[in-house]
Amino acid sequence: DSCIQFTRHASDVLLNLNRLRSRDILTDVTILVNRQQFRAHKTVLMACSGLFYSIFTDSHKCNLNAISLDPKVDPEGFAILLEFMYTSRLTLKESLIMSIMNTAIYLQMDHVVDTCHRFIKSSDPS
Amino acid sequence: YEGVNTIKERGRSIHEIPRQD
Repeated sequence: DSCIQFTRHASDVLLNLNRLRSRDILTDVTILVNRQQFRAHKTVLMACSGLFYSIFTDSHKCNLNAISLDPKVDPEGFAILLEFMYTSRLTLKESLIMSIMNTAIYLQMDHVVDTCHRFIKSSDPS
Repeated sequence: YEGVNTIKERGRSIHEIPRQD
């Protein structure tokens, strides 16, 4: 028996989901971070974040079409994490690393938190 | 998948949704 493994299939699907997001096609939730709004697909959010997984598997909350995050969350940090969810690329700017890490902790994105820890450690001269 | 001969296909797997119509 033979099986064809398309090695770039996962990234091709993700690219298309990101195109759908940028064109606001089938996006089904607005995330409110302070006064900024981000449109996204619930399935992508819950596939990447423990917090969104808990929200959208809760039968009382799964039909919400807007979710307000804790006002302490930095919209810039959230934007970087949302971009990561849809592209697999995490932009780690030194000026934003703490807000990216704190937002990742809040969103329960443990692997990203670990990566931020390593980045901070590697940039610490002491 | 044990015993299955897996062939790697490195080309695009699906159509690409355009940025805008």
